[in-house]
Amino acid sequence: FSDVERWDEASYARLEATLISTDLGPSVSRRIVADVRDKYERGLINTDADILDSARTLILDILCRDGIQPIRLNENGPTVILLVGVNGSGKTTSAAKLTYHFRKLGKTIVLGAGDTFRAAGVTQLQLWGERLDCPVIGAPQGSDSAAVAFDAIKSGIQKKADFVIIDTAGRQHTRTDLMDELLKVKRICGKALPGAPHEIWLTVDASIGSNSLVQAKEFGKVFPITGLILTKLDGSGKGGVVVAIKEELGYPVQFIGLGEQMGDLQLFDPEMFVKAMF
Amino acid sequence: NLTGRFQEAFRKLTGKKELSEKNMSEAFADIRNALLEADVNLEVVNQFMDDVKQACIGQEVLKSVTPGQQTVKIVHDKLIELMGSSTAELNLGGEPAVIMLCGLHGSGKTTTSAKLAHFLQKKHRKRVMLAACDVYRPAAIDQLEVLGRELSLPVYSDRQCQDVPLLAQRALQEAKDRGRDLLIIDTAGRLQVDEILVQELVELKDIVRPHEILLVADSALGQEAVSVAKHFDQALDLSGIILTKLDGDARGGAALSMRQSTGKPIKFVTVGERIIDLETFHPDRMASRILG
Ligand SMILES: Nc1nc2c(ncn2[C@@H]2O[C@H](COP(=O)(O)OP(=O)(O)OP(=O)(O)O)[C@@H](O)[C@H]2O)c(=O)[nH]1
Ligand SMILES: Nc1nc2c(ncn2[C@@H]2O[C@H](COP(=O)(O)OP(=O)(O)OP(=O)(O)O)[C@@H](O)[C@H]2O)c(=O)[nH]1
Ligand SMILES: [Mg+2]
Ligand SMILES: [Mg+2]
Repeated sequence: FSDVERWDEASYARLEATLISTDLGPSVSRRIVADVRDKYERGLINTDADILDSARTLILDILCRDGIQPIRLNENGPTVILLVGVNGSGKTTSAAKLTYHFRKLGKTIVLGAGDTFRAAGVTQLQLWGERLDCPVIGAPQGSDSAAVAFDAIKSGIQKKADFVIIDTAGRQHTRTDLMDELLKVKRICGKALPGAPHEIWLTVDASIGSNSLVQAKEFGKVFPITGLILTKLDGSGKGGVVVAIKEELGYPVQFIGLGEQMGDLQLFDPEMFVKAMF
Repeated sequence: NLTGRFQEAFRKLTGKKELSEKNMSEAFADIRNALLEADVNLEVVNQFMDDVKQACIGQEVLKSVTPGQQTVKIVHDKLIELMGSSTAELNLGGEPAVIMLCGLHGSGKTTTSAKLAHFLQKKHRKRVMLAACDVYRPAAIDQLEVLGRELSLPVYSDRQCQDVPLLAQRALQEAKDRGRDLLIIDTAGRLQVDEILVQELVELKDIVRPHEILLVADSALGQEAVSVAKHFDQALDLSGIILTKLDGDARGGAALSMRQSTGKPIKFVTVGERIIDLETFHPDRMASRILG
């Protein structure tokens, strides 16, 4: 854009194309271009740098609205984090990364291998637990997922752990039976420890398009989602859909995944995210 | 849905003799928007809309349908035509035939290897062997072994071997020794822009000469679907694509993006987590889904 002398229809079309390419969605992209155009035509901004900055600022405003929400720490026992999301979105790997992240802050963790459905769902997290030297509560394939959550929390209480992170099986929100199962897992967490789970985070794969917004809406109908983990941001996907999710549903990104290793997790930084977007 | 929206836009066209660019600009904008909302890649949408305009302009307004219905039918037919046929066959002529699966992380490769094994065993009476060539992901080998046990199919694996092309070569030899007539190779997820890991697939291909190289892609992919398909295709010359997770409600515009940008056929889709949840691709169903 830097050689644009004055902004015309073609420049606005290019800006809209850039925004759409980040999976921001056509309607949010269109609206941002309209807002920026309005400022330009009213003489409030003049250069092409202004225009791009203005678009970035609009997006940043959405992401930072209502300030940064810190993790809701439990005063009376472990803080329980439940990880949910569609198949393959990065839940199990994120559970491992979160363990490493909190461990570096001096915290203790118990992991709940709640994916008792998929082949090697429990084994995968157990292997991570061995690498992290972190206890993992699991059960044989086919057993009740909610029971694993219950046992993991009880173990966390007994060990006086700072966090209990519960992994769940991937699922599509179109399966009402599986969404019911998730609600049951949440309820059983509350039975093990009143107030649990204190955080329910939805993993969102940065390569996926607008369906992530539908996922957030539908999972959010089962229970309040308190945050997102935007995974695979090391790939070519920009994850622009999280802007629409924040705007429509208010769910903030808490962490981003930048790779497959335990250290590849960062606290969400809205400014860095927007800079990397375009 | 799209037809309903067009009834509105096309009420204005009643009495017009022909479909012209001028009187259809609003309808075209609607179609363009529907495709973008379905996650079709922007450049693919622009190309498609040019083709649609060509097909629509100058057509006589038919008496029996509304111009809206007529345009949607043109768009629908064009989309089906682009999606390719539903008869894309697998080349299984080897001794053994080799199918290699590749794709991004979490797209469904490991579960699809098992589904494909089951499908081909039933349909073509193939004696399948699976090869666990994901040496990176924790429990990837375990995952395939569990699936192999469920299917009573042999799985070649070697937890001591980190050399993927060598592993695949040994799997192929094992398949020959055991009289298997089809080897399905599961590989690790990788970014299409990870040159080192893409090169690993190129070396795998050189060593085992697969008869089929199938990209396993999540049907919910966004704008990056073109980049994903093109990178894998340019490196490997794909023989086809398998779209996964169609039991979700993603509109699936990635199907059009990948098909249009590589010309490669979509051969199968998966519609759930059970072993039986693999079907041949239906271009007409996909077209309707994308148009919403
Ligand atoms: N490049 C990259 N890969 C990731 C990231 N997070 C997860 N993955 C990979 O994505 C794949 C799926 O990750 P999982 O953690 O198994 O995903 P999941 O949501 O638990 O999957 P299911 O339990 O089967 O639904 C694995 O290959 C991970 O290594 C990330 O941030 N970057
Ligand atoms: N609902 C649904 N889930 C699917 C489908 N195909 C695969 N899955 C699920 O998607 C998740 C990821 O599948 P995998 O087979 O582990 O994916 P992968 O490509 O091998 O993952 P990596 O090896 O980490 O790259 C698992 O939970 C599968 O059960 C499908 O068609 N529908
Ligand atoms: Mg998992
Ligand atoms: Mg796999």
